[in-house]
Amino acid sequence: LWQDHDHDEL
Amino acid sequence: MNIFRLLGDLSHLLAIIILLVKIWKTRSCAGISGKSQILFAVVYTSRYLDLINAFISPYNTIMKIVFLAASYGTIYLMYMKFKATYDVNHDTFRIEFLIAPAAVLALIVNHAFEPLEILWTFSIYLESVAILPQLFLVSKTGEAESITSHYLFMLGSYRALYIFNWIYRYYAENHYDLIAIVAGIVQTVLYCDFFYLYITKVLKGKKLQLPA
Repeated sequence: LWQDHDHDEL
Repeated sequence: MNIFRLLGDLSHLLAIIILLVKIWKTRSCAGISGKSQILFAVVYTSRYLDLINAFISPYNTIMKIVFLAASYGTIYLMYMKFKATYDVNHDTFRIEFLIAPAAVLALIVNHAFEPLEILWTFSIYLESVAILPQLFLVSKTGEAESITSHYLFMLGSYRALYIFNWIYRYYAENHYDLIAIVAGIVQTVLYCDFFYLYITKVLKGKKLQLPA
């Protein structure tokens, strides 16, 4: 799994 | 930022504005599910806690604040100002059946077992099903006003456009987030039946009426 999500996406 | 992301955000924004303007102009929230609106407020609140610890861009910050404010504004209009017009007898979906599984799943499947990360994951899972009370309300009454249909169409388009954004990002940036992608696909699939009715009926000037 991706380690952290993208805080840019709303 | 790519074109799909931008168009997705804009259709999300437009959906929220359509809903607020509809309620304000008609002075009525008939046909709108307050349960779904509560779920969206929970979604934005648990997701945008990162406003405190992660500054991305003015665009990002402004959009998050607008979504939060519009969401609480909608709830205020529905449960306070125009409460008398709220279709409470048809809006009977039990939201605890969505909140509890989303919370449990967020605790099990997440990127990191940290409070903010779990809340973000919870918001992604909950958003994917948050429209169900609204779709349930439409199916119970058997119809939706055109303006409500436009709202639902823009809201569905938002997550569909995000899927294109994720496909683009996978190839262009080698970035992907399985939690967001799977939940986003579930969310979009829930709108498919509605999309079909919207295109075959509402766009041809007919009212959205479900077959009896």
